Amino acid sequence: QDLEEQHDEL
Amino acid sequence: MNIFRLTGDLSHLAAIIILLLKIWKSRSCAGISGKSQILFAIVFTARYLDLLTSFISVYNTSMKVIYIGCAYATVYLIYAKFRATYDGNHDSFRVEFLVVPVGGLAVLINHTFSPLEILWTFSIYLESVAILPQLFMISKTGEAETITTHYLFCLGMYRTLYLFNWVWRFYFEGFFDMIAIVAGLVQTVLYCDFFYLYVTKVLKGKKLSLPA
Repeated sequence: QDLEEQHDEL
Repeated sequence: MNIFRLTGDLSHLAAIIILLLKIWKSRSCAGISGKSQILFAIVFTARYLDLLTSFISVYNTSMKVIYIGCAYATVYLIYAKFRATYDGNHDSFRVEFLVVPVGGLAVLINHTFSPLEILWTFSIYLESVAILPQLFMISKTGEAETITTHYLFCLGMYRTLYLFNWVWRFYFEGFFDMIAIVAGLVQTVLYCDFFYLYVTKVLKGKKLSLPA
């Protein structure tokens, strides 16, 4: 997983 | 996107709109905890700062904007427009007992030690307990209007459906986010008692009132 995570949920 | 996540989001949206309409139509915010609504506004603000940094989808962006907008509109209605109807005496939960530990926990336990990520984590932890002032208020007054219980039911269903979403995503995408899952479990457990009362009383046409 990326270090800077993308949160795709609300 | 799976069916649990979509229905969860829609349930969340329904909750927010039910509350706004209840206040707007009755011109009153009696029985509603302004403190819980402020906490939700903080939750959305802290979590959706990524609106400024990353784009996921039109759906994602529009829902975030709607949630934030409605949260602030609700706070405005309670503390400004219909302030005279706000039942401050019964809304006596001490929110600093939630915000301070949750802030500390977000700094200690997070995915990445960066400002945005800590704020995201803070919002996840805070959301899990943000309904407590509202539940506290109901336990204090011993009753809730039926429309308020519909609001709470939709709000509780939202995180419950997200739990199913996470099970789904774990099996089909290998995705899991421990912070969201643990906080989501806590959040759902807080609603269990209310769910029981909702099914046994409200759905049978009775008003939700607690024994004295």
